[in-house]
Amino acid sequence: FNLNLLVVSEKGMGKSTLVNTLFNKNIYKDENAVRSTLSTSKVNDNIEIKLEDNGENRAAAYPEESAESNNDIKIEVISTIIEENGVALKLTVVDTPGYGDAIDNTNCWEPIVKEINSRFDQYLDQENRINRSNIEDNRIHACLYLIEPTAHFLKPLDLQFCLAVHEKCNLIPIIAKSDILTDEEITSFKARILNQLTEAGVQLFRPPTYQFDDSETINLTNELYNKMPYAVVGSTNLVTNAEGKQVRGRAYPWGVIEVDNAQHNDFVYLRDLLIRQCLEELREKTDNVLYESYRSQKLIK
Amino acid sequence: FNLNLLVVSEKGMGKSTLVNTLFNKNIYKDENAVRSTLSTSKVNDNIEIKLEDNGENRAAAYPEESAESNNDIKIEVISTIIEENGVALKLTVVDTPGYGDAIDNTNCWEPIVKEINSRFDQYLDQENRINRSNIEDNRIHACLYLIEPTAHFLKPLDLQFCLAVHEKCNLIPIIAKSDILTDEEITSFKARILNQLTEAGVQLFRPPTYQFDDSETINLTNELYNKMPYAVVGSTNLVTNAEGKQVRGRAYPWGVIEVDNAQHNDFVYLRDLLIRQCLEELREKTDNVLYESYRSQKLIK
Ligand SMILES: Nc1nc2c(ncn2[C@@H]2O[C@H](COP(=O)(O)OP(=O)(O)O)[C@@H](O)[C@H]2O)c(=O)[nH]1
Ligand SMILES: Nc1nc2c(ncn2[C@@H]2O[C@H](COP(=O)(O)OP(=O)(O)O)[C@@H](O)[C@H]2O)c(=O)[nH]1
Repeated sequence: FNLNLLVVSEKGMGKSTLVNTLFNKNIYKDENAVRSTLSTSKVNDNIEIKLEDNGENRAAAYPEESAESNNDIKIEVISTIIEENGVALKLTVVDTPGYGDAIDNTNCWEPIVKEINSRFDQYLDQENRINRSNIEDNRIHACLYLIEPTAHFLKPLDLQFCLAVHEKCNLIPIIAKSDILTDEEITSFKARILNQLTEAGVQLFRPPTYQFDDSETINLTNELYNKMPYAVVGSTNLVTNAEGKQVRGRAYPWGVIEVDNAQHNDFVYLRDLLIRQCLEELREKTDNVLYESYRSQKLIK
Repeated sequence: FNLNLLVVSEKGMGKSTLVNTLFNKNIYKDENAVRSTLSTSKVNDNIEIKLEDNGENRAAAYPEESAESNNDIKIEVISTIIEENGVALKLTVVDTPGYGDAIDNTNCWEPIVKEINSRFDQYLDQENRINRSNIEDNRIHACLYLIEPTAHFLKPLDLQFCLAVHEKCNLIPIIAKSDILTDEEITSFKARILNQLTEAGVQLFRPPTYQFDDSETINLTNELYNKMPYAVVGSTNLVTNAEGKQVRGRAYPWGVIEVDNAQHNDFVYLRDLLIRQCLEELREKTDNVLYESYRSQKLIK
């Protein structure tokens, strides 16, 4: 089993925390994880990708680098093994520090699109070999896009990004740090976001239902889809909730928000979609639909 | 008494809510308020300022305008009378919709600097007249700069803005929507912000102490200064707190955050600085120090 997850947001949206929360492990501090960093310059069309180091400068990359309005988007790849219900999952997280962080963010999505394409190309090359017994699937299976919880609208950059990637990978929009929003604000914000995405023609990943599904399964699958964009909260810290129980969450002077409580945020729906219910569907759609579409467009040229 | 307040932030940082909370009045919906909107294009050095309308299109200005990455920063001015302890205060709020909202925000602070300068120039013209008995003081007395609560660092744009205005008006930095941050996160975020500002040489407004102040007053004044940047929460909605009392705040499923509770956020310190304690000091520093410095630099040229 492998899952290649592209995670995109501006700095400070709780991206690393969310990834760690999803897999209940500090991926970024895992000594056994395999890392690589590609530095890319987005300033011209020949995006130069140079292999930089083993990713250890992630912490050092902030904040001085962004403070000097460095216009480079980095592609940071981290691979680690996750144990989920006794099954080993090879998780690869593709991170994109620098995205949206500069004063001028024109085209900052291009290095990310190039990365998605380059992974399709790697697969294409492997498929074209004589010996195809050991194809490694490095294609992006899902893109988690974190939206700033302003409670107003998607920003121009958000829409540009979604349009640039939605036909290349399964797009899962997420309202980051949703504990900043009241329930009413979440409801109206989600409605506005979905309106904007629909008007722009952006496709989101839709968990499929099957002929043999019973009605309860169909309802659960629809609920998973209808909760998008997921208004999540991330935390790997344990706090004591109102019932005195130790749970993952964030403790404020006025109360404790619980990560795994569906009444407090949509984290459990995101986790179910990504890991427990639709992992196979995400990989299948990548293989049967998104990759095929890329391949045929490439072969036509 | 008059107060000319420049309020700057990206869209969605709770700016309008904060202004309404400070004066306990919906300024933007006040039918007796006087409004004007200047549309400015920041794309070249001849910033064209055209008087557009009476500001009614504020709501309409979002989101379509920003969705089309309109690079215009608007200067929206709204003047209204505030009753504070039986005293009438003429409040003018200078708002800057469009700031920081585009994909490319290069120089988006320039129209704001021009606005501050143009108000200094208006005062200079009035001072140079023969009859000076009716000078109207439209100079900016304080600039509230709202910082996105990422919990990491100031963004490059934040630093550029602060450097562009700190010698022209009293700069008061504010961490917006601070209910997104735990107490520990607020403490470390404040420390990092102050470090960055100090290293960049940015001056913040410092409430002065006087020779005749008793030690309690000196302590209060120092506390006001030491709380900067103020981590605030804004709300004009009444909610029921844990003690069953109706207070201004935000109600979440996990608890109620109270605006006027110093244990929950720094709003009361900001309100004290701006309105109850340092209103005179802000105007005096503008008149004696900031305006004088502008005037002498202008006369030297
Ligand atoms: N309010 C809130 N804060 C969060 C959440 N997730 C992470 N944070 C905090 O946001 C800050 C930045 O988180 P981090 O994961 O480093 O963000 P990144 O820069 O996007 O990787 C940290 O102080 C986190 O504790 C969340 O769901 N809600
Ligand atoms: N969490 C939180 N939300 C806030 C706060 N102040 C305002 N909001 C919400 O943020 C949204 C945007 O507020 P608004 O004042 O319109 O922001 P503006 O675009 O900066 O003027 C609204 O849904 C407000 O209710 C705050 O202090 N904390």
